[in-house]
Amino acid sequence: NSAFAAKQSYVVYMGAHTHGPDVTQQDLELVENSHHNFLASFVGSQDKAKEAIFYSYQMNINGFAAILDDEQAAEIAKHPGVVSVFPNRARKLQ
Amino acid sequence: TTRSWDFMLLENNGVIPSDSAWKKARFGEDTIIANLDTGVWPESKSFSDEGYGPVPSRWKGGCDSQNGGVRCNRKLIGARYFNRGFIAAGGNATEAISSPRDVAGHGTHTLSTAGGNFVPGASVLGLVNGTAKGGSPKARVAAYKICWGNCFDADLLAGFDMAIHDGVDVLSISVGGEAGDYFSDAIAIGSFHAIQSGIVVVCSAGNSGPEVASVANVAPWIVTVGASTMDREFQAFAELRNGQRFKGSSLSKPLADDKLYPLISGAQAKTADASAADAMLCLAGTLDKTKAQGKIVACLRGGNARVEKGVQALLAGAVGMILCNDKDSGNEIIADLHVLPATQLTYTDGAAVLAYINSTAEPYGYITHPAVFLGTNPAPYMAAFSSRGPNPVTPEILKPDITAPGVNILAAYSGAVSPTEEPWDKRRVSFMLDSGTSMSCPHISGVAGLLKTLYPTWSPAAIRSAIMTTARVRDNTEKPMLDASFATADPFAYGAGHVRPNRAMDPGLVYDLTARDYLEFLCSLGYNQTMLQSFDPSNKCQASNTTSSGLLNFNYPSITVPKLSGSVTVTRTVKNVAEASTYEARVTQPNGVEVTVEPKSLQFTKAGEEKSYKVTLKAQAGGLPAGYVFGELIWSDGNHFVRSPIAVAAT
Repeated sequence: NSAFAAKQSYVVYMGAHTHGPDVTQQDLELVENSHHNFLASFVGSQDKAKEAIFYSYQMNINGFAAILDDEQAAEIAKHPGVVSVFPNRARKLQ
Repeated sequence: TTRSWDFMLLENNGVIPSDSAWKKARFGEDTIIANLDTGVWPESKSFSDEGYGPVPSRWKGGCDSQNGGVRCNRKLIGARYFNRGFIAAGGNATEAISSPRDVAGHGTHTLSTAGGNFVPGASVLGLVNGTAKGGSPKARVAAYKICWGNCFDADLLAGFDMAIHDGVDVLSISVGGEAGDYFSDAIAIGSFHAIQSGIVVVCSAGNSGPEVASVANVAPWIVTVGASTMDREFQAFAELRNGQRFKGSSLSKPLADDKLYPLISGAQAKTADASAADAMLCLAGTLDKTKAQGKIVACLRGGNARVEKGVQALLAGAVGMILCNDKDSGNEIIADLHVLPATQLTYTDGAAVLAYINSTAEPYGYITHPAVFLGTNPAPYMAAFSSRGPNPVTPEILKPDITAPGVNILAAYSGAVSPTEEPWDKRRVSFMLDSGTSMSCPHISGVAGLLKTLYPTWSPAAIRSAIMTTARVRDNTEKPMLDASFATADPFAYGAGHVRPNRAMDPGLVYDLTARDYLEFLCSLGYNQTMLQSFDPSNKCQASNTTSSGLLNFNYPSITVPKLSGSVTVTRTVKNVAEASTYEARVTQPNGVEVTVEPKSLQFTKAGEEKSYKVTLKAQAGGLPAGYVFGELIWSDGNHFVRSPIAVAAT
């Protein structure tokens, strides 16, 4: 059934980065790879993780946005390195 | 904007001091103000770089110029777009043009209100003229386009991440949603990171008022802004054949002929299929052309957009529209660029017009041409739409923090969209009037920009404190500020009060907070230590603070006790940011609450010195009334008046 589970976009928030504010290109690549590696352990492969992630927040905010199904989102939320997982909701101009 | 800054800078004697906030703070020179919004219209004169020197060397940002995008100049120094969240959520990719260019108008309006140049000759369809002014008119500005109709969390976070990296000083975010858990809320998360980099984050309180507990963007590291009126009215009268005359508000063309026209209510003009209630709201398809043709239609506010009602009336052949406020909207009348001659009336006046129509065999009326009046009173009063406290997430923190002008605000607009946003409306305007907490928010961002120029080392909390503790709670009649219903408003509507930029530049004392204090605040809320160590590995919650006392003692410039049982003592610490002086405490007690301050006097011998005091709140013998009661604490040395609202409710 999980193969047919509805997928939607989520934000996976992981707190702050260990690198400082003067971020280098190498830092950014390391962060992106770490996000791919992290998600691969939930979705089965690096390729699937790369396909699912549409933002990798690399500079100040640590986390990524990805297309996931509800079960995957719930599993990721249990990981101790994850602060929160929440749907990519719409907000309104005021 | 053409009036709001003058209105805010006026002192009690009706004069703008020569040493105003603008002059004192060098017009916000070289502070970098950015918004997260619908992008920017770079050709606007509000963003011309004439007279500007080189871009500050600390700036790391730039502009996305491909696809008809935005080229940076020395004023508009950044423009980026983030649309992957919109597309991932099912948004139409062709709508999400890969460019930060504003095709909606909102982002251009808010950015120019916060940091736009002075632009003489600003006009909206010739109906209103003046010099458009941003709050920090010499600031540099940047736009991060994250809204494509709606604004998605994933794009918001991408915008925050980039803006923090690029080096903005103030972030203005006129976006809202339902308040919820801080770490499941992209604006709360993004702003938490921003304040750790010293960025002041200013957000709209929301347009869900006057419903209680409707306020959004309530995290204590955000400056949350409500909306109120100013002393300018666009008066267009509704006149009835029986001699009655009602003052309304509008920006619309006059009626074709100087004569009385037949009047009809939306309900009377309903189609066979429509309900009277829907037709009274002038919803799409509810008005019968054979009934409305050639008449002035009276519509009730609510259900659809105000301008949309005029569109429906016009489609039904009406020559004019009288828009009657519903009860919740009270006295709040807004000057809209209607597509036909129109005026909007207060609830009481609208009810009188409807009563006339319903009780008269052949009702006739007229709408006068709109005219601008300045110095009207009372002003300010709270907009009905402005979202209200108490804070639905952490009731110990009063929200909103502050109010600023948010009704009928004139500012720059996009050249890609009409004033009605209807595709068939081919009108284009360089400036536009708009209303909402979206419009009040950038006023506070502009003031924050001035403070950042004047005090570059101040923390975001100190800047917020200066804005809050110097605000006023009286209107231009020197009476307590009112709600849109003209009942007395309270701090759940206006927070600390209406912003006073001149006073904010010299607050005397500030309530400061560090990033560490915010982590302690989160400890008090019960967030676990492991989670908080993802921000700072050395973070350890102090056990004594993991209770409500940690929340009550959080060094906020307001004091809120949502569950007073017996008595409670709260602690605050103030930092002197002026010369040596002695401050005395003065309290206005909330009804049924005895308030004592210890010590009653604080002596400061130098700038930067900090002193703590305790406030004990005790329910009086007769007990507290139901609901919240309000008071205030003022520390004054005779020159500075450092005011904190107090809100208390019984358990």
